Amino acid sequence: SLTDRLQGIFKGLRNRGKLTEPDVNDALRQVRLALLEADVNFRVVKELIAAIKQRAIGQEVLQSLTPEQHVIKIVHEEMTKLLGEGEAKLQIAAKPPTVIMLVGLQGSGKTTQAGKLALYLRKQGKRPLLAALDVHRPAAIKQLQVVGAGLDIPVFTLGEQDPAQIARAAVSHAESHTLDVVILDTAGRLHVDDQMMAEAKRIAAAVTVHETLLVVDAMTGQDAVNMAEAFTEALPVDGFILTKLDSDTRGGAAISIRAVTGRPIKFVGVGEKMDALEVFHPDRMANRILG
Amino acid sequence: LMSRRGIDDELFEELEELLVRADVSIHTTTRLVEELREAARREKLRDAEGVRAYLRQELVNLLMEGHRPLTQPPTPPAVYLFVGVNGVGKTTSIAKLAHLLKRRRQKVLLAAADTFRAAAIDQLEVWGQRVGVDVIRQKEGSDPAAVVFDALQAARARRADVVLVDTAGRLHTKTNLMEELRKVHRVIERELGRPPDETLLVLDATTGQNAVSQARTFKDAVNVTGLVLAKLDGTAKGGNILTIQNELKIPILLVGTGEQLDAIEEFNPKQFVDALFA
Ligand SMILES: Nc1nc2c(ncn2[C@@H]2O[C@H](COP(=O)(O)OP(=O)(O)OP(=O)(O)O)[C@@H](O)[C@H]2O)c(=O)[nH]1
Ligand SMILES: Nc1nc2c(ncn2[C@@H]2O[C@H](COP(=O)(O)OP(=O)(O)OP(=O)(O)O)[C@@H](O)[C@H]2O)c(=O)[nH]1
Ligand SMILES: [Mg+2]
Ligand SMILES: [Mg+2]
Repeated sequence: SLTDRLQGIFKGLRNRGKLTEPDVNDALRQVRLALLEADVNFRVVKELIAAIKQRAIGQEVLQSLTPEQHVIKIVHEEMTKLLGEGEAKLQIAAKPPTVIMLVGLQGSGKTTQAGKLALYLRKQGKRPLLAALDVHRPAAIKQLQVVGAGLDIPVFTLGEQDPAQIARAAVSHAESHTLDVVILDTAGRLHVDDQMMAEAKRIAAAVTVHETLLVVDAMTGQDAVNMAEAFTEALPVDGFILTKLDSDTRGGAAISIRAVTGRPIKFVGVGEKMDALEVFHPDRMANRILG
Repeated sequence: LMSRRGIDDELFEELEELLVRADVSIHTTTRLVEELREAARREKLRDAEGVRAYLRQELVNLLMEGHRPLTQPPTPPAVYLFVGVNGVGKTTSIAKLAHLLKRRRQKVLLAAADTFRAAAIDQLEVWGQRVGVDVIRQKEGSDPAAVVFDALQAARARRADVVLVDTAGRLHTKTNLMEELRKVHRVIERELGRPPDETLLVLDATTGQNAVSQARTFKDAVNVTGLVLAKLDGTAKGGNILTIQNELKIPILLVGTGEQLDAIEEFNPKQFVDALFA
């Protein structure tokens, strides 16, 4: 682990007496390696190391009896600062229904997270409606219907129609059935696919969306920054759901997407079952990324 | 102007950034850049362009190792088992490969051995219809090994040339799911009298360093013979396959470049390296 590596460095040094700036630079090299291995974006790592270095060459480290503890503490604090506060606040509409739109790359976990969100909101006393806006992927509508049936939560579909149409119809269906949250499950799309990004914009323009969540796979590598930036420029992304955190991926993409867009991670997916949705904890995430 | 640029630290830093941002591991990148500095001295490379060209050739050479077509067994059917973590593109890659092989006049059969995920069997059946190949399936929730057994019997009876086996996405860290996969692999081996002709690990090109961990664990569990790198039509470069090829000796055989049936190609090392440097 990083702590072990830093201990190794500082152990060799402490025998020589006073800690110097070059010693701290050695330590920072190890921190940089750990962050890159954890998939934190190359440029974000540069900024993070600069911020850590500023503090690490201060007296608190140079005069410490356990410098590795201090460096770890600084690294942890700087990372947690970047990850933001754990705030799962979803925008609730003044006049129902609240409309939540899920977007993201192919296979990131949108359809599964749609079900999980619906269950989460129902447990909070809401009456959710799932809406099937993926008219592209084979059996996508069926998949959402099976998810909804398993939860006994209604699924709205018009089959393979224009998704903007389906969104409008789903919202008016919710209004006439006093359902107070509509969760729009959309097709996976590439941020560089102009047609599909135009479709997403059309959906977002067709109804009032109160919460746009970008669903991101926690094992995403350096590309996380490109796609998060592109999605956030095209759509009013309010935050992220980071999925598949039940894997052993370090999840550095979490820092990258937050650092580059300023939007918060609101939820994390930790399994395939419908109850596998948790509120985001920045300090736990920092621990995980540090490894 | 660019090609007359000299060789300096800044050049090697730029190349390091290019590789890391392509998801080549920092460990592999550091090694490659060190060797490159060595080569620049030894070969007396004269400018930045020379260094770049040398690196590109090194990467192509690395990826050419183990470059080969899909394995064809002496007696049909060829059985290709598709494995990988959740959402990477297994089912879609199977549909595309089925389409490609059918166009080469092969008789293809699909085995719907993802009996777990919502509408997984439906998804493969829709693809089967579109491609024009049969899908062997059972009820949702049935034993995947039983579906595979059925599919191999059907393949013999119908004289199929190829069987493509779809399995459920599973995290390599879930030991019970990896054990289920081992069982599927064993059933194939027992019925065929040899292991599957390919055990293809499908990787998502957007995945970072976890891809190496996935490859390692799946290889230990079911002896992965090749990689399928899907979603290369995005902006991610898939550089982690360099480490997988180099350290685990697993060659990349196919790449997925979109969601349509024709969006699959045999892996081309030169094209891949060109895209890394684009
Ligand atoms: N282990 C794990 N698997 C997950 C999680 N969330 C989703 N999955 C799985 O990931 C795979 C893809 O999930 P989907 O919900 O179909 O993803 P999607 O974004 O809707 O996919 P497209 O609609 O094709 O873009 C499925 O096998 C899910 O069961 C999670 O938090 N953990
Ligand atoms: N752009 C692009 N999308 C792809 C590619 N391959 C697959 N996809 C998409 O990725 C999503 C997931 O594909 P699947 O084939 O369902 O993935 P899977 O591995 O079978 O998923 P699970 O069975 O849930 O684990 C779908 O939306 C596919 O259309 C590709 O090469 N390029
Ligand atoms: Mg979906
Ligand atoms: Mg599948």
